[in-house]
Amino acid sequence: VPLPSGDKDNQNLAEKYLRRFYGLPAGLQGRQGASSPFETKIKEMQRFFKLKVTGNLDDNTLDLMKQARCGVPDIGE
Amino acid sequence: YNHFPRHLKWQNNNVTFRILNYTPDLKKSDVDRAIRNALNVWADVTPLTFKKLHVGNADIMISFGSKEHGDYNPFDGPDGLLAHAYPPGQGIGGDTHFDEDEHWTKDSSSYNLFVVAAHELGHALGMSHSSNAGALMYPVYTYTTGYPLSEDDIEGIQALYGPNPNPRKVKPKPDAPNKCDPSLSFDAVTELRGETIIFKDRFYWRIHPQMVEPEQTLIKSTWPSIPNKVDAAYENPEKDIVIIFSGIRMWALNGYNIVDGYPKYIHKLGLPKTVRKVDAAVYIRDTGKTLLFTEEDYWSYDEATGTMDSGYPRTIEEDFPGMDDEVDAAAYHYGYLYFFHEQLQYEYSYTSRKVMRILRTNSILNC
Repeated sequence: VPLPSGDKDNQNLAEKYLRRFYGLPAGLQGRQGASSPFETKIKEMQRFFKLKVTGNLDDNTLDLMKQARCGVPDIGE
Repeated sequence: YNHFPRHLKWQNNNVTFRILNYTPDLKKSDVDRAIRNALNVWADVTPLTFKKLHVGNADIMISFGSKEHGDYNPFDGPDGLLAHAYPPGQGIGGDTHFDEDEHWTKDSSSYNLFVVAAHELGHALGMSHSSNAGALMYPVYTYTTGYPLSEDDIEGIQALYGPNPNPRKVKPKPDAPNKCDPSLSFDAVTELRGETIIFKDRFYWRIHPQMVEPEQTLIKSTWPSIPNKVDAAYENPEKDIVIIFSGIRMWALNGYNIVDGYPKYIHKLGLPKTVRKVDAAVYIRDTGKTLLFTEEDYWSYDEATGTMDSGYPRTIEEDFPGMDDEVDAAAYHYGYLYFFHEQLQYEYSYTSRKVMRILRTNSILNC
């Protein structure tokens, strides 16, 4: 079912963020779904920022993604 | 703190840098000074020295650019990505780029070049991001004054290069408090529109009924104009304001905005001039009174008339039997007063006038 546009924007923002800072693979394989790379990377980010690790794109997680920051990845290379 | 994989670092402690171009947002001399001060922050705590070149290749090439700026790692326009830097190494290694689409400043009015440069040059020396919210190497931008490195940052850079053989006295910022530290005590607690705000050092935790995990944030990143150290705080929900006490001054917040006309002196409430700080404050919804605690005494302030009740101060010990004789912070929920003192929290029944339970302070933080 297509996401409502607001959620879609947030979903795109999150995917872009996770690709840049957490090495989420590009393209469709990063999409939603239980233990999908998307969910795995969301958990990685929540763990890094000491948020509640839910794997969901909740408000706290989204708030953090919108804050001005450094362009260097948070994890690995 | 974190390093880059393989703990990349400069093999030679005498590092060179060169500023290739300048932002039009600041005078050239301001940019030079911001970069030099940012390098000095790291030089203060390591054996590293930084020599400025004006021609040729330097280890750290510094430049301003926007969107795609030559490294296939484009910036994104205003806000979002502010800058990036590459870990030590040949060629692009160490290079540091600032997004020209940001507005660079020397103060807190927008992105402070010195603060961002100190962070980015940390990367250029081999530091990766820290997950400690009080560290300079934390990924999210936060304006800060004074010496920017925390103990976490210093430990990290000295793990790569060792300490400065001739250390200049620096006063690192304390790391962010650990919510599950068993000896944790609070500076202040208040409600704020249904959330609970707990102040500790330069930080506050925000607890929302639906949000199990408290969210830790720097005070200054939410309320830049209130001090880094809060002594007491309380909410008057009828007026939809929170009063923050620090030293002999108090601020009124309406949500996240400071109410005009503040700060004011605490003596405006009717406290004697001998009182130099409020330890804890709490509004009792059932009586319309605000209790203000200082050392072993407390006062009762009538919010409706805006006057101090007569017959005060009274001693905490006299009116709150079973409680400690001093209070760090206080909160009121459904007929119970919660007094926080050092690492203990006392649940005091306002009706039966006695302590019902004694808990660890940080049990409120889901520890």
